[in-house]
Amino acid sequence: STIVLVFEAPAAGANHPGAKGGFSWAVEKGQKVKMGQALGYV
Amino acid sequence: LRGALKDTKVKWYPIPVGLGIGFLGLVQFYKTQSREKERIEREGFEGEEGRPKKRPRIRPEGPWQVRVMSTLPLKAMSRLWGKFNELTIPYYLRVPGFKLYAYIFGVNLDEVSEPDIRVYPNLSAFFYRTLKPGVRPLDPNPNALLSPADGRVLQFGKIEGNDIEQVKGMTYTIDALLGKNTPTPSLSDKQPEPVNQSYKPTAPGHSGEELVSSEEEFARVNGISYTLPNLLSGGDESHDSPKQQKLEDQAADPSSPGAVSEVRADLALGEKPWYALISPDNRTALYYAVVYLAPGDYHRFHSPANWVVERRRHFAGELYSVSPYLQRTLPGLFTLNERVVLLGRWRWGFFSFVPVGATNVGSIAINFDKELRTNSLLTDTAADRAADEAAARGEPYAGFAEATYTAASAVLGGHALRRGDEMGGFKLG
Repeated sequence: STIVLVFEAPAAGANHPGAKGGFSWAVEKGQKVKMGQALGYV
Repeated sequence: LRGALKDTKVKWYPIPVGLGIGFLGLVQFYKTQSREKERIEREGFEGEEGRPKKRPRIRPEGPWQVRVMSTLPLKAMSRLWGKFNELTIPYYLRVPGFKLYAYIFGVNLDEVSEPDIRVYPNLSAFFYRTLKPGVRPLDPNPNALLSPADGRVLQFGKIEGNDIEQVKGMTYTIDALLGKNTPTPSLSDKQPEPVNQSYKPTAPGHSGEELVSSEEEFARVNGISYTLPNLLSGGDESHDSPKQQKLEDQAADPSSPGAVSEVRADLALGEKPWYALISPDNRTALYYAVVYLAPGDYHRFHSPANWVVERRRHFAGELYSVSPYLQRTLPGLFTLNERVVLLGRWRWGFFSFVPVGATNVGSIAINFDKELRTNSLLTDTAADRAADEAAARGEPYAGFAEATYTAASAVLGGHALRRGDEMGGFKLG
């Protein structure tokens, strides 16, 4: 089974309060993750 | 143990496996017959013209393994596999059986919520196990997007145009995965309520002062300003009302319940393609991530963020395996398989969550959607009928059944989820 997430998030360099550097990934392809672990940060 | 084996009187009972299968077959036959009888009574005719035609099965291109697989009755096999795994395992075989499964698929039995795994009557129940509280801590950063489940990140990135890249460069479109981008029924069926005047469109050259009062105007304004941050902050403009300031403060605080949903009543996706969600001024972008759950993983999924689910689309597709090998070799695999598409919004705009079924794990359960039935003969028949009716009307079949979520609060407009909330899971068969 698989879960696909598609979402809108601030682009890198977006000049928006709270967005700062945009969305950045915190994982690598093929990496094992646990539920609750961060995939990325806004 | 020797004494127990020698001295215990052994009394053999026949295990009625064949009888059980026969009984299930009889029940299924009876259900089919009753359904057909009801249909004839309701529609008043019998014969080929009243029977839903089968949806044409898509024969995917690929290597011979894929072609062979496409000839198999995968959904029937999946259902049979589910029934098989629901058979009760003899009490004394449960521990060695589950331990063998755990050894083969790498299950950490220390994390399982039940200290005595013999309470799981069958593999199906063990597969859908819960974990001990605290063994999956959530990332403390409120701006983190969390992994919804245990698994392996196969692919992630930014969506360019309408295409999502699959493994090894194969692509599929968002339209094919999520269905066409259509406005929410609640907004298309009725005249929208006037939007709070303090919500300003933020596109360049748009003053944002007028009160929106018609559907046409709403769509126009919505077409310009569709991201939650834009609506909340009014771009670079100052806040006009204490209410807007309050909403912004709430949305900025992820711990605030209902913060996202408070303003979403005024939002709609509009009739734009998905890729048009990317704002013209590059404030936001569309991203995607694919998490693969191996057979030994914890198979419940949780909310990756604070968001509001507005709609559910059920695509009654096929049930190919979603192993990394097949993901590499079968283009658009996720657009072929049965899946549940949950569409909604989060702090930064559009958000969707798509659990995709597989041959061994065909059933997708959503905790807040008791009416959803996946991997079911009934839903397949309903899909066949819908395809048939669409063909009779001369319209293309959308490929999915859609439902909208309502909430107790009018402004909520959907089912609100907080980060880490359990949403549902995958079940065997």
